[in-house]
Amino acid sequence: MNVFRLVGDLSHLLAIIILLLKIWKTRSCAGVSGKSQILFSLVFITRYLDLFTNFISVYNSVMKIIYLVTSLGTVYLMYFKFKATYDSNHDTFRIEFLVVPVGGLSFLVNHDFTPLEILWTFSIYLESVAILPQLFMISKTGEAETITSHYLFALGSYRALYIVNWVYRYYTEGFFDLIAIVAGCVQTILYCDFFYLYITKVLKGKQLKLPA
Amino acid sequence: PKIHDKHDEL
Repeated sequence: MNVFRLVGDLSHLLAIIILLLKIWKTRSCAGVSGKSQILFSLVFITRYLDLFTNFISVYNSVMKIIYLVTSLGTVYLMYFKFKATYDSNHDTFRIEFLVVPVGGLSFLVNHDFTPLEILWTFSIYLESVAILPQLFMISKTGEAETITSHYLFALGSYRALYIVNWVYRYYTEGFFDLIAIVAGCVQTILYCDFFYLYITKVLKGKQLKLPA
Repeated sequence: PKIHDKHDEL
């Protein structure tokens, strides 16, 4: 554990909490992509099967359980409790276009051809693109609520911090995992355009609106 | 890579 990892994990947790609180306080999930949230739940379910096979630390297990419960909770709020406020007309990204190729790739490029390892690889690849339905939704409506942009910023920061963590681990422990690094870089690159808008608009107190 | 490392990260 290093500081980049820890801050990255906390940033990830903050993102999930911001989203949950936004939905809960406003009693509305308008502007949030349910499809991205389903994909994130799928990411956590397939990755954290290792809760049953590998015990690392109390921190590790507790965080995994929190991520699982909160992401499933978000899906529940969106598709059941506040379903009437869900903006499905704008959430039209076809997730099979992500899940199918990612599934195929995780069978082809993995560290070990075993069920758990393939599911872990699937979760890493899927996470890297899971935000696309959300970004697609924003590009369709041309704007995002400020709170939604804070959510995205925290979520993007998490992966960017993980990259710094991997650089640090490579130099201090000689550890690197190519699958995680490549997927993590892809994931971070997807946020770059958003980061630019966030810094130039949201931090200056303006709402995030895409240029027409 | 050691299996430990992979499951250590979230």
